[in-house]
Amino acid sequence: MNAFRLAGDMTHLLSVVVLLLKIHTIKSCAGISLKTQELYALVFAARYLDLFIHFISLYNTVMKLVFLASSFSIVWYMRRHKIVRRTYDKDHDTFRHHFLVLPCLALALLINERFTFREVMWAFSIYLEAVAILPQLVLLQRTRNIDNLTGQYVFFLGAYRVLYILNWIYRYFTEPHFVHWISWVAGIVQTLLYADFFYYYIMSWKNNVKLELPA
Amino acid sequence: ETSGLGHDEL
Repeated sequence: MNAFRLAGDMTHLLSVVVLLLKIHTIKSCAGISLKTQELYALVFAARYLDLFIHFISLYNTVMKLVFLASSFSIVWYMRRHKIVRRTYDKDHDTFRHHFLVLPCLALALLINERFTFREVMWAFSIYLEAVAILPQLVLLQRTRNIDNLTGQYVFFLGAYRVLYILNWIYRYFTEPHFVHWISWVAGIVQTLLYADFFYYYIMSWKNNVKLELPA
Repeated sequence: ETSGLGHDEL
C-alpha cells in the first residue's frame, strides 16, 4: 500500500469520525443530508459483498467493517434518534436521490469488469459513490450557516477521492497490471463534483470567513 | 495483485 492510498483512507476515515463526532457528541445532524448518507450505506453494502468471501488483509476487513457500521449507524441516528432526528433539515434536503440509484444500476449492468453478480454490484457501488455527494452539496447551498464540522466533513470526503486518484496514478506506474478504468473515470467525476466546494472552502479558510456557498 | 478481479481498495 502506498502513501497516497493510506492518506486517502485516513481522510475518508476522518470524514466519518468528524460526522460521528457531530452526531454523537453534539447530537446534531444539521446541514447533513440523509439522502447522501442513505446512498453511502447502499454503496458500502453493495461494494463489500465479498467481505467474508475474499480476504485481502486485516486492515482491509477492519476498514470495511468500520465503513459499513458507521454508514448504517449514521442513517439510524438521523432517522431514529429522538434528539438527533429533530435537527435534521428535512425541508431543504429534497434531492430525489432514488433517481440516482436506477441509472447507476443500469450503467453497472452495461459497463462492468465482468458480468457476474459481485462485479456488477461493485461497478454499481463505484458509480453510485461518484454521485452520492450531490444531495449533500445541494443541501449545503441551501444552508445559511454551514458549521465547521459539516464543512470539514465534506472537505475530508472530497480529499479522500483526490488522494485516491494520486494512488491510482502511482499504482499505474508501479503495478503493470493495475488498470481499473471504471473506478478511475468514476473517481475523476466524483472529484470534479467537489471542485466548486473546494474553491469556496479554501477561500473561506484563507480569508478566515465563514463558509458559504452561492445559491 | 489479487486473483481474478479482486478489488483490494476500499
